[in-house]
Amino acid sequence: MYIKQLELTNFKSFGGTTVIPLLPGFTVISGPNGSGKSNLLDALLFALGLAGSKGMRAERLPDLVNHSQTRRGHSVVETRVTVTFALDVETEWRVTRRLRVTKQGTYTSTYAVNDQPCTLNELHDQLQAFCIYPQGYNVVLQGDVTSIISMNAKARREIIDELA
Amino acid sequence: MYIKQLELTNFKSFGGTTVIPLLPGFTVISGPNGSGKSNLLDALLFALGLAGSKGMRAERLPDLVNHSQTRRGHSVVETRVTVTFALDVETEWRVTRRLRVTKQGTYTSTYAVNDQPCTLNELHDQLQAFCIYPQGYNVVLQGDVTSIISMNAKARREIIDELA
Amino acid sequence: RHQSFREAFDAVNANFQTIFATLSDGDGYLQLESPEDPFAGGLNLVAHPKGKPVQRLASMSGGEKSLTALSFIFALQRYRPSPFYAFDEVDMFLDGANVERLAKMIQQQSQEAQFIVVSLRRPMIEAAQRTIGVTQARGQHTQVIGLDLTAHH
Amino acid sequence: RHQSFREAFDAVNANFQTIFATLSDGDGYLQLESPEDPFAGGLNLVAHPKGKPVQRLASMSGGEKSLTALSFIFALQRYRPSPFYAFDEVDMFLDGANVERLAKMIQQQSQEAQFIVVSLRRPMIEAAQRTIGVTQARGQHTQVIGLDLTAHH
Ligand SMILES: Nc1ncnc2c1ncn2[C@@H]1O[C@H](COP(=O)(O)OP(=O)(O)OP(=O)(O)O)[C@@H](O)[C@H]1O
Ligand SMILES: Nc1ncnc2c1ncn2[C@@H]1O[C@H](COP(=O)(O)OP(=O)(O)OP(=O)(O)O)[C@@H](O)[C@H]1O
Ligand SMILES: [Mg+2]
Ligand SMILES: [Mg+2]
Repeated sequence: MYIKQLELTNFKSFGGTTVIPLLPGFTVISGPNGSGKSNLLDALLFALGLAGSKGMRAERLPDLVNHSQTRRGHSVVETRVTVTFALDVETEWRVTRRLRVTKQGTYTSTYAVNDQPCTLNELHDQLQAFCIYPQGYNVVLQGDVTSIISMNAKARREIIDELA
Repeated sequence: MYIKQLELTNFKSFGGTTVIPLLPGFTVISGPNGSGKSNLLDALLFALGLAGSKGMRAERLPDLVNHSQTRRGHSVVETRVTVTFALDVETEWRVTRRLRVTKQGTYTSTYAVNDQPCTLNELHDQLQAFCIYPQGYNVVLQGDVTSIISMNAKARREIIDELA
Repeated sequence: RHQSFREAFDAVNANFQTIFATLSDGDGYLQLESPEDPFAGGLNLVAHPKGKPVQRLASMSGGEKSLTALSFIFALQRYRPSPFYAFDEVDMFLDGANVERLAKMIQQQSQEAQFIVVSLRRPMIEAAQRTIGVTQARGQHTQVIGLDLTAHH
Repeated sequence: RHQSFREAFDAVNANFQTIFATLSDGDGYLQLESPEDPFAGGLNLVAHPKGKPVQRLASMSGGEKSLTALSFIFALQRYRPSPFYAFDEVDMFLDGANVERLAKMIQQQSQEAQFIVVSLRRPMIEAAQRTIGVTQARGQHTQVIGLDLTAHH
């Protein structure tokens, strides 16, 4: 099992729809400061429900919609991210999250597995079956290494509690 | 004016006496992780009284003495750092700090300018005359850049208060 | 609860020792503040990089600390293996030789799981099977370039 | 007290604008939370890297934040110039091009003051007039090597 493709629509600095095919093994993402590398990992966290807005460096969820969208004055703007996993050579498993924000700033966020709507808890149960856990350090963000060093001993022990 | 030489005796990972000549202009210090680069800057902070033990990554001042000294069982161990400034082609200005630690862990720390004992306040007054201030960001340590980013707005304003 | 913590701790500790030895050629272990009743205390990472006395995180250098923290993260991942991992500039504190060592470890692990690693360091970029470049011209959106999917290893 | 703060703030702000423009080719300025009574509020660093909308520190990338913080440090230093400066791995968040830009700025400033810069990045090492190498063999003390004092620029 591996991530076969990421598809971002109006997510942070990615305007329009960007499709990124991925292969198994070791892939590096590189590029200048501020070009959108960390945003790509935020898209992964967003779609799989692995972090809140703070963990994606946004004050509120609506800040995740590409700014040029919000500036156009549409009554509803939307951002969407789809993660496609290859379970084996023939079978795919797709997770999609969609965030719709009205002009007044209210929003709705919905998840879907293979285009069937589901709740975050149902998604987490299915992810757990594939050994993908929110506290399993699947995604190590910029600054996580430093926070392990500076957190107190009790907080460090609690990391093992959660995995036990 | 520039720093012409650093002399370290039993300071942190520098055992024995190490003399490091310096030139004006742009000098880089490089080397593997854990080899002693940051310790060299700590020696500068130590001699000029610009930081407390925490700022030199030591729990207490006695931890600054090279470990192999403390393990030898001497009744008193000592670390010493001298910073020699070239004021102009002929005149030098030397600052020395000496830390003596007894076996029981009590210690004395003394400063001297051109080998004449002085207090920390007298040293700071002379440094101020040369435009070297503790809060002037002369020495930017590993992590200072990150702390400017994460400090609150009030603490950031206070940096300017101190310079005013 | 004690039982399952104990089991997790022992496994992660064993992982940590092997991984720390590979990454930094020294000895390290996890130390509970109160081993009889783990929940009453915390957890410390104790390590001595090659040839140095045992030390706690606080007195290590920036690079030594980050290799110790990375070994802990790998040790947790090995206890509950997952199909993919994503790292964001975890090599920024490391000198060239340590970046190479970390890259070699990721190369080995990437035979069992997918690794997506954001990095600005040359030894890491060179060790990968492929590189995805991103860029953002003035005022434009992020563009994904150079999707060189031909593996060059 | 207000008067001398005002004077310091205006000078540092002017420095910040010029330096940020050189380091990251964008516009930046210092913003007081309560301009009428500065002591009642704090200070924010506001900057928009080339071609992007104005943003606060919190929503910038790691590299953009560190260039902004570095510009602030340089702006403070320029207000009260000193005979020497020492930097410890301030370039760790930056991509290759930004390390070169920072190195160029240090080269210019090093005509007026002495700069001692600890770095692991190749563009910084190559820009310096000379390099002091340190190393520590297994269990030994720190050795200073390669004191190549012949300027190679
Ligand atoms: N909703 C949004 N719309 C448009 N741009 C956004 C949005 N949210 C964040 N950005 C921009 O994305 C950029 C940051 O991208 P990111 O953090 O991914 O950079 P990076 O490539 O990781 O850089 P570094 O190497 O410095 O870590 C910032 O300049 C930020 O302003
Ligand atoms: N009193 C002491 N006696 C002996 N060694 C010491 C003493 N205090 C600190 N050290 C050692 O010095 C080493 C750290 O050196 P330093 O922090 O200068 O490394 P560095 O070259 O800056 O590395 P990095 O590139 O990782 O930042 C540590 O391994 C630490 O154990
Ligand atoms: Mg980033
Ligand atoms: Mg260091």
